[in-house]
Amino acid sequence: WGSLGHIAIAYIASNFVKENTEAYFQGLLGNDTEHYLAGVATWADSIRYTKWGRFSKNFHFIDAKDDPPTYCGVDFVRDCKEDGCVVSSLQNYTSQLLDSKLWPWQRNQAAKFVIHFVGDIHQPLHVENVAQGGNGIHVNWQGHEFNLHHVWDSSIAEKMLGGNRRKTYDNAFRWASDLTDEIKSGKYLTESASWIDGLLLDDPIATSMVWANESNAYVCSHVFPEGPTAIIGQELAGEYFEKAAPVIELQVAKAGYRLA
Amino acid sequence: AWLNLIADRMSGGEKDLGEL
Repeated sequence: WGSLGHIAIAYIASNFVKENTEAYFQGLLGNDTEHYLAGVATWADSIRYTKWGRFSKNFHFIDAKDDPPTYCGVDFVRDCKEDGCVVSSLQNYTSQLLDSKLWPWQRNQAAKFVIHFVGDIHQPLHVENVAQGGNGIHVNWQGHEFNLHHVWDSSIAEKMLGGNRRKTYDNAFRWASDLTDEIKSGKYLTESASWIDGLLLDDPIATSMVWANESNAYVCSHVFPEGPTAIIGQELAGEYFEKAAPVIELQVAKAGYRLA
Repeated sequence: AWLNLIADRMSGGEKDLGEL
């Protein structure tokens, strides 16, 4: 996701964590305000292209080698590269968070990675191999050329919300409040309980593979409904947007609730 | 729910999903 998605996910999580959890992570992250999760939600992206942070560049995705729209599915052994992927990273950084022998700075970084990667695994194109998660597919968006990955990361959500694009934190906060209401008493009320079924703290791979497979299924149904070649050069801000927007809302809501 | 589980484990508290 772009900043808007990551920050919204963090604010949704802030709305559902227990008091004890809030105090625990405020301590670990050194931030006593309501922005303690939102303020670090994009940190992993900010270090990704720096020299020292380069080790983490492959941690944001898993390249599912499936065949959309005919066949979707993620296989951990087949798809997670030797130097890591979003699923192995969630395992690694969750276990670092649970290891009280590590230095506080290590656990602080682990928290920032977990907060970010729970978000990324819910973006369908972070769980897809085709054209590097859609980065190599040129499409049109409101008459301008973009790559498909960027459209799913940012453009669709930004169009949904409208308003001033520069006010990312305000927009994310507002979006998070709306989605929190939908989870607590709106359209997600009944299904949200099942979003956290079968969470296993001692088996982060199994847990995040459920999330990855769910996310990847949207690659077949909504990202490439007619296959990857049919979308090249298409204008996506119309009918395609109308179908994709509810998926993005749902995935952001789920990511926030599951992160909490 | 993931952060709740982590905080519970580290605080020696209960392992259920609490308020969620």
